[in-house]
Amino acid sequence: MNIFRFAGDMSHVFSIIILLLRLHVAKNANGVSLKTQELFLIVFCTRYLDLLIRFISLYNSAMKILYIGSTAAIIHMIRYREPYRSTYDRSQDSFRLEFALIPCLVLAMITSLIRGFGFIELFWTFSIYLEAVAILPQLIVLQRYSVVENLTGHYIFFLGAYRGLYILNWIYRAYTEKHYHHDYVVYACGFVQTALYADFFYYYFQSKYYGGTFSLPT
Amino acid sequence: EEWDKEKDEL
Repeated sequence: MNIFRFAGDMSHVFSIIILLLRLHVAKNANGVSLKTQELFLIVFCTRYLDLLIRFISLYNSAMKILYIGSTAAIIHMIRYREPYRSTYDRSQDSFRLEFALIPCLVLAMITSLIRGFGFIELFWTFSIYLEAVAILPQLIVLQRYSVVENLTGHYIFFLGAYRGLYILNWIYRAYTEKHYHHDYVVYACGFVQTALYADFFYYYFQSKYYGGTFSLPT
Repeated sequence: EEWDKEKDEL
């Protein structure tokens, strides 16, 4: 594992901790998209099906279980626990999951057919596509609230940085490993995923540089 | 095309 990959994983873990902290500190779920969390839970559950059939390393298994467990916990909090349940604004979080799920499933089936993938690989491919767009509901909620809370802003920043660091990891691996397996589907999705954050990054850094409140143009 | 069975990325 190289430094970019490790930094990417840590950025991902960090983003989840920040979201949990944000819920705990603010004692509300304002501006948090439950739909994005649900998409991420589907991403993790479909990608990490291999947990059931093989063991790679303690680090690998621990991270996978951490991602699934923490995302499930966040969803449980917002759906069923007070004060999150009553402060979560369903009407602002109106993204329809099937608009992401169905195209990703169709794309994954086509990709798997072409590449001769089996059952687990099909779901793995589906999760790669779905992860690329999983942040969309959260970005839509953010647009509607306009002013972005500090911790929510940091959460999205570290979540975006995670896939960006993975891109650096792939470049590093391609240069340093002799028999590196190039997966262009993963590359393309990684670029799309990171690009979706570009606009957010721009306003995030601008607010950090100039100070004041962090708001998005409407 | 083979799936990268050794893939340990998250």
